[in-house]
Amino acid sequence: MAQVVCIANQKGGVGKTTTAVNLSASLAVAEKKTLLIDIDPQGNATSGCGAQREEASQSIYQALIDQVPLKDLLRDTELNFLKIIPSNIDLIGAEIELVPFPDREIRLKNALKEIKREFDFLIIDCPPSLGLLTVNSLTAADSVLIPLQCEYYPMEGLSQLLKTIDLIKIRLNPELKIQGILLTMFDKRNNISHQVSEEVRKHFGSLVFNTVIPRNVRLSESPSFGKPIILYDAGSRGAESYLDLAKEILSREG
Amino acid sequence: MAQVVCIANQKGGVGKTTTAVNLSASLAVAEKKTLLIDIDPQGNATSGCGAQREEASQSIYQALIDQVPLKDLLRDTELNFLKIIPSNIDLIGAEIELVPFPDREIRLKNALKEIKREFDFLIIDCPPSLGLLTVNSLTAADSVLIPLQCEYYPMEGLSQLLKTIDLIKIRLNPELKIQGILLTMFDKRNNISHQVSEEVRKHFGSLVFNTVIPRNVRLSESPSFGKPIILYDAGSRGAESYLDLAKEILSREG
Ligand SMILES: Nc1ncnc2c1ncn2[C@@H]1O[C@H](COP(=O)(O)OP(=O)(O)OP(=O)(O)O)[C@@H](O)[C@H]1O
Ligand SMILES: Nc1ncnc2c1ncn2[C@@H]1O[C@H](COP(=O)(O)OP(=O)(O)OP(=O)(O)O)[C@@H](O)[C@H]1O
Ligand SMILES: [Mg+2]
Ligand SMILES: [Mg+2]
Repeated sequence: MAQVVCIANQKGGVGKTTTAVNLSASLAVAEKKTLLIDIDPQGNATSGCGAQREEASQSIYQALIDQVPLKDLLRDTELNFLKIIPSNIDLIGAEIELVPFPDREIRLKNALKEIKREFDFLIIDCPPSLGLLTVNSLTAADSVLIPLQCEYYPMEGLSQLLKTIDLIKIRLNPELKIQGILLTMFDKRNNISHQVSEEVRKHFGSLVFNTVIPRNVRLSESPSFGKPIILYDAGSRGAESYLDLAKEILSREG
Repeated sequence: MAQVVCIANQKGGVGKTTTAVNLSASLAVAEKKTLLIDIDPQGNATSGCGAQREEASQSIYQALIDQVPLKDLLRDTELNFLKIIPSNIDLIGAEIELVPFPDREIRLKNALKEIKREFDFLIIDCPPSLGLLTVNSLTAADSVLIPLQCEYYPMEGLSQLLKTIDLIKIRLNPELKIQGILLTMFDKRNNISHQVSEEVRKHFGSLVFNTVIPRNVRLSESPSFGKPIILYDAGSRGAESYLDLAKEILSREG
């Protein structure tokens, strides 16, 4: 049963792309058929997996605006069980171009229908905003995973994000559930990391993953080699923490 | 002569808000009349200065959409020479609401006209996107300051940002110049910080500020007290580096 998981948070730099790339790679290593969809115009998930954006003459943009079938946009990665649908620069204009379409919020959901069955997991990396690209992703998703950097400004934005998720549930996607809140860049030497972790667990309890992603320099190095952390440095704490996350998600599947 | 400086980078979490708040505060400490404008729906610069977003019944949204004069939106901060125009949640819808206006790209530029003369510096904090809010800011600005986190993904987005700035210069704001590229969260223990710094200085030479902002935990703590770093911990390396940045910008004024 295919699961569509949207990685979203309008706060910038909280680890959305790092989570999308490395969770996808960890699921692929566990031999789950995984599709990573990069709907962020920055295209970081595309390059983080080694796919080049320039070559991406066709991208998710063509599916959203020109309704090209997703199966024609699939590209291989270095991992057998991981495929990607890349992003490219055209997406920058997509938010404004989608406005006049009557079905502007459900174009991704409709595009996913014909391909969903071929995968166990479809992971969507979102841009840092609550615009139409993120709305399309939340509407197409079965669940949303919220990366939360252990700092003050990211905490501030959490209630707004949860309100937006509620609105999407009421108006566009009643099935949408919260897969979980993932604490990222946790630095045990900083008070603020401990404060944020305590406060989030107090307020959100079991919605918070047991797995915590530590601040780990290998995670910020691996994108420059176009490789998920599991292929760049499998023994690092960064790689282990994302394998743990994949295990935690798979164990919830039941 | 009033200078409008736009703090922009579509990559999330690179230090736009931290730079906007702490550069504004440092200029105010140097007794320059400074206005901080928060055009990011997240409203981090508003809370980073101690202003509460809930109270912000009126915000920059009213100026952009309802054309309320900016002088009616000014609010005081703890620093005598620093005023702020806050953001609030209404801004989330602004990007779509602005689309039908014929003057949609120049509404901020027009709003600033009647207030610009009262200040030495007007600093605009932008959201992590290249949508209409950032386009309005680039069009209203005399110069753009680009914070660049010393990591791989932020480097990737730089060429796209520079292309967008060129487009704005051609179509909307021929006077726009690049104030500079500011290296942020520099960690001398990480190779990647040194690599990024070398590469950026090689490509962009004197466009890169001499001042480098170090990774400093006091900078990520001060927003939770609603204070710029100069009021939270004036002796910290974070506070010193933003005072250095203000001095460098003032010395360029000539
Ligand atoms: N656990 C970690 N340890 C160290 N560095 C990290 C970690 N997670 C992410 N990073 C680095 O922090 C930066 C921000 O992460 P990332 O780009 O994944 O966030 P994002 O939420 O996708 O950003 P955006 O909002 O721009 O899409 C990147 O340079 C990344 O390499
Ligand atoms: N030099 C620094 N040292 C340590 N932490 C920093 C530094 N600069 C910023 N931070 C922290 O890093 C995070 C990202 O910074 P900030 O929110 O200013 O970036 P931004 O570009 O404004 O993000 P967004 O794209 O969401 O608007 C914040 O939690 C901030 O407190
Ligand atoms: Mg990202
Ligand atoms: Mg910001």
